[in-house]
Amino acid sequence: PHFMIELPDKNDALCFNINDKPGTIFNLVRDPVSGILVNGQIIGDKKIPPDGVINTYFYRFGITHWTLGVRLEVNTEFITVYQGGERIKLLWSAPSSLKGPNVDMVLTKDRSLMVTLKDSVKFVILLHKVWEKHPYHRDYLGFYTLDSHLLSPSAHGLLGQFYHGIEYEVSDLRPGEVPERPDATMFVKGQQLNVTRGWQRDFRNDVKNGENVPCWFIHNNGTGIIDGDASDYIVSGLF
Amino acid sequence: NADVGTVEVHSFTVDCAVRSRFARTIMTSTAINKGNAAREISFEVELPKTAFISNFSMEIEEQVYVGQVKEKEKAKQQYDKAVSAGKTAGLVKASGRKMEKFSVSVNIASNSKVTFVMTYEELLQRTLGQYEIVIRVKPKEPVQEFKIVSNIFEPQGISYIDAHATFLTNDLLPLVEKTVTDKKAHISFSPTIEQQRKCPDCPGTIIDGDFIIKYDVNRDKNLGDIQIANGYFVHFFAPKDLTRLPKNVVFVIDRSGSMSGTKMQQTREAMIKILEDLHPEDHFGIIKFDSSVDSWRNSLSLATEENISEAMAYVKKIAHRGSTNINAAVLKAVDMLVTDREAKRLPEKSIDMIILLTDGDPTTGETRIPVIQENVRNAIGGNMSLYGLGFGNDVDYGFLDVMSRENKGLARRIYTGADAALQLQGFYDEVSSPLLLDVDLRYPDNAVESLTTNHFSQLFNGSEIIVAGRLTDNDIDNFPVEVYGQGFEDFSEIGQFSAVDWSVMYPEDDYIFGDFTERLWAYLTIQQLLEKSKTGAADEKANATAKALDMSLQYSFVTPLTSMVVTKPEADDSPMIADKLTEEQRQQAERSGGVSYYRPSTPPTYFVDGD
Repeated sequence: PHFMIELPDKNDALCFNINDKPGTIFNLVRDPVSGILVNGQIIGDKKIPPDGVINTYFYRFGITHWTLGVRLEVNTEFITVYQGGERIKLLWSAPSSLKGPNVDMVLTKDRSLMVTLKDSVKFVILLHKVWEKHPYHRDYLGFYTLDSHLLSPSAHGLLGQFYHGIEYEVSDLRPGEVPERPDATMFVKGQQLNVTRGWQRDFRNDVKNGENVPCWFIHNNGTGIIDGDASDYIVSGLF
Repeated sequence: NADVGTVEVHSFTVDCAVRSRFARTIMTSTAINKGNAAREISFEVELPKTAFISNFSMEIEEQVYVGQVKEKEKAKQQYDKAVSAGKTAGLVKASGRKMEKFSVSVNIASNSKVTFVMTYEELLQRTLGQYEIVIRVKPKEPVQEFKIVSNIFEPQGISYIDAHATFLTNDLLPLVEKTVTDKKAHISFSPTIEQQRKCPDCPGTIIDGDFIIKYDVNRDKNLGDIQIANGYFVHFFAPKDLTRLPKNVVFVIDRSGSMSGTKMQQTREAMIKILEDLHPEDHFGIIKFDSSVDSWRNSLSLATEENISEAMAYVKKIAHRGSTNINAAVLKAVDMLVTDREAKRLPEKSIDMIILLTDGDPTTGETRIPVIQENVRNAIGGNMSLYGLGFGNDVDYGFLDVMSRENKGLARRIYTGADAALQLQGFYDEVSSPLLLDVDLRYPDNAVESLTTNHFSQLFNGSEIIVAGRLTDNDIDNFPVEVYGQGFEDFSEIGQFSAVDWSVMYPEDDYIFGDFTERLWAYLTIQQLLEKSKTGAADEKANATAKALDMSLQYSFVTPLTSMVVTKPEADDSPMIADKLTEEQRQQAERSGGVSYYRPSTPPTYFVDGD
């Protein structure tokens, strides 16, 4: 999966990939104060592509809000909401909306699920549907945080750690391996990283083609930009 | 803060009473729900972060709900239990740079009235020759009865007093009433509802900002002043007319990558000003560091015009790069001072200090914090002072705080913002004029107990040393005091004090001192115990924490170890809690506050997806 930190006030963005064995579950957001937990499980391509690189994608998210007593499981087939002892199942194929005291959800058929958890966070999950008979690829999900400003300063996780903003400086622009992707030196979190100018796609407005967003790409599973390394975010269960 | 139209905020009053630097502020607000249905009304105020909340109550339907101070962990369990049951509405904490926010909300029935009363207490600190009281007021709408009143009683006599507010217009200025007699000042500000409006019949209020009172007291006796009340004494020591000591200062400046941009620019600006302000008899050195450590010159230089101008040229060229080796940089500064001292290049009667400015954790060289602290402690060996300036929110402030305290210094946070250069200069101004070193204040062993710290590594011009304790003999007539310190001329004063008769000094207000001196002593003791709980051996830390907790509970202070629990009238198990932030929590809050405050019109997006 590719991670993107868009910083409109800097007119810039940072991006990195995190990959691991299919089946691995990563923690994306954890805020012990507001009681939010978002974990995601990755899946690989159906078989090894010709270039030999197994790409992984998120295909299942587990979202828990302890204080509101809400739990959501979103996978590429359906969505399950647990709240106050009640269980509601929604299908991606049926547009629907749900308005409750603690959670609002709007599902756009086979495309997106917008979730607002009261006084904490708003996010959208995109469904990428792939042709069923595609030889390599399969359906996967994207997770976009739309509003996190109500989360506490303790929020962490692969995405959550960036909710507090990030300070960095890029200098020493130089030719990279590919002419249109120059390399540069990034000073971030007291470290000096070699980064490459590139782009990643934001699919919110165009779920099929996406929009290219230029970003500074951080190599080696985001080493240097994330606190610790990617393996520190592996968790044993979805909830 | 209420549903305008149906809920009327009837009154908001601030009553601040100061007795010999110890300030007790009571904020009271009354609101009436005039609507046909129940409404949620919230009470939100800001208080100085050096203050401890000591009381909070709500009166609804003539029933008063009073806050109780409890051990933080116990309060948290109670709160968590209520949260899991989905029955609570408020956690009370937040912070700003100088202030902390306290907010609660409660549901009020139709045609009912609620009165919130909050009390906080603080010991005013003398900085750059004055005490400052900050009262922040932010009513959302004009209030029928709005009043700020402050009564200041200073037995030493008030040398000057000034009151102003950030929101004062020419129309409001005459409404600040100030009555000052020798030992007493009364300040009040009470605009009518019409005077609070931005314009006739328009909504909103111009009352939004800080009401600030600044004052100082007379200092007639070199030995200071001792005040005795109800079995407790307090000694204020800040002699005037002492010659400042020359200082030898090494500035250690972090130029690692994270300092890039504004921080580096502000550091350069501040350093230029600081260099300009050096006294001609001072010596100084400059070290810049990232992964490598470079010094301007190999030894300290006298602050001559020529040297200062060369240093300025050097400072202007400091540019960011690389990572952070704090250990090597500080040890280099210590070595420079030690070598110069040994070579007798520095005046014998002078003070050695290191000012470290950094914005991040050590990331290269020795990165283990306890090892760095030990290395620095061993190298300094009690012979110089280390001041740590933590720039921004990524710094490990606790690390700097402990390391500075262990070496006769102190740490200060520098907030990222347009005024960062001024903050750096301000800190330097505070510590740049040492008057005395190793100040000892001695009292008769058989007459006092539970004494607060009575040894101080230095006294700076414009500050004040305060010692308080309990008297074993209530009828003490002559209270002997001795003060020693090393200065340009060695300081040695011996004298005797007697308890004053408050009814003679303040014939109409003799009751006012009541428990103030005792609470001042308790406040000071708790502050010092909280500091001790961060340094020293594990058992000493635990001991200090336990004592601080005991005293916080005994004196009903909301400190970082306690919480105030207010049981809301709706349900017994839905408490509201007032917390005191620790420095680390404050840093976290700042970090988040900054993001929230500067949130651009297009919010940032954080996402994960696949191609």
